[in-house]
Amino acid sequence: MNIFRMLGDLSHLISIFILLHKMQTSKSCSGVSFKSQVLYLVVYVFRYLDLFTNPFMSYYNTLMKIVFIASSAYTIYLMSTVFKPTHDPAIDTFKIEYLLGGSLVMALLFPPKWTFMEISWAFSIWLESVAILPQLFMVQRTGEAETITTHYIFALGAYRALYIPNWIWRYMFDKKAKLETIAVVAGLAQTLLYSDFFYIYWTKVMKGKKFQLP
Amino acid sequence: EKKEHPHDEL
Repeated sequence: MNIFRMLGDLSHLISIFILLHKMQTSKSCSGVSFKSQVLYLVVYVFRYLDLFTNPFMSYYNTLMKIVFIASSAYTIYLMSTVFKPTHDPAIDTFKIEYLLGGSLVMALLFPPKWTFMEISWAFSIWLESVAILPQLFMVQRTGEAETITTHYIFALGAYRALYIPNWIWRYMFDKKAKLETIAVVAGLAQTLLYSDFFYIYWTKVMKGKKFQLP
Repeated sequence: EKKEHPHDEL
């Protein structure tokens, strides 16, 4: 464990709290892409299958995995029941079939090993790298976003972005660490996808302005 | 040694 990885995981936790807080206080999930949320649940379920097979790694690891799966499922539960009337499917129209299909193809072509567990792990890594697209697409369609929603997107993106210095750190100082090419490539791609958003977030939201596309 | 379980990140 190093500071970047810890901050990354913390950022992920914060993003979850922001999203749930936004929905609970405004009693609405407007501006939040249901499709992205479904993709994230798929990501965590497929990645953390090892909760049931692998020997115990650490309390931290197990706890975080359970929190990510549970909070993701809870978000979807809220969006599909209590706050369903506030969700507008007409602007949440990204075709996620392509993201699911593309991730599956990548996972099948370059798995770390030819086992179900390793293919599903790779699938989840690729899918995570693009899972934000329906959300970003929705922001683009409406041309603006609530500030709280942009905080959520930022914190979620910062999670993977912070993993990049973590990998550099592990590569340099952690002799036992085995860098995982798929995670690094997908992590870089994911951060690149966010870069436009990061830029607008930094130049507008951080200066107290509304998130609005030029 | 955790060779068989390489995915130690989240």
